[in-house]
Amino acid sequence: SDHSHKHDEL
Amino acid sequence: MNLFRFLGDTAHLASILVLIHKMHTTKSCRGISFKTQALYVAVFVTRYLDLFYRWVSLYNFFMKLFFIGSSCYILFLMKTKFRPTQDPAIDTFRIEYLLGPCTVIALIFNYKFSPTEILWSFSIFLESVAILPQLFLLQRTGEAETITTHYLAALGIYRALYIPNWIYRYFTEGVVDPIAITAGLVQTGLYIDFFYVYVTKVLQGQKFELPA
Repeated sequence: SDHSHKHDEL
Repeated sequence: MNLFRFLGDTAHLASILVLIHKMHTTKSCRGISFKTQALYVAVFVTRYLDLFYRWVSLYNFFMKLFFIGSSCYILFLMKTKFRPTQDPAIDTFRIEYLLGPCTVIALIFNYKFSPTEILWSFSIFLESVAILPQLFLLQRTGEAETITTHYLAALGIYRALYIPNWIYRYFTEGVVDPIAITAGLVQTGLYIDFFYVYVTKVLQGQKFELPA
């Protein structure tokens, strides 16, 4: 899966 | 979540509290760039639009609210209560030179060509250079109140801690975010000159003064 779209950082 | 990121976010939060504390105790926003603070509002608002459609965690949710709220509060203080202590004549960095290129780069480099993803990219690129009006102001005046330098140091530490966070995430989760990493490295790099003076002067108990 592409983790770059997670945007889980501030 | 790992310790580097948590401490980084804590430093970020602390930097904002230091800035608000500085304004209230000195009853002044002298030495603070309104332009940089306004850019941070733009950064937080464009990045945290996902508050409306993406749930990450309670921590993430409240931190986002804090960053949007506190940055707006700082602008409000600078435009109302402490307006007389602000000197626009020295806050002269042309922010068009940041907003324009960041818009173009966000249109080229993004994870998906959609409004929210482009705005997210824009906010990442804009954050990386948002400190420039502040550093420019510092360069112009050649000195800074100690509390202002603590604010900048905390911001720099926040950025620096995100680097080991990305290294850690690469090895533990296989996560790589090239946009955030590239912009983050640039952003951290901007603090190097400041940190040199901070460590060699302020931390030795001297006043922050740039060599003439």
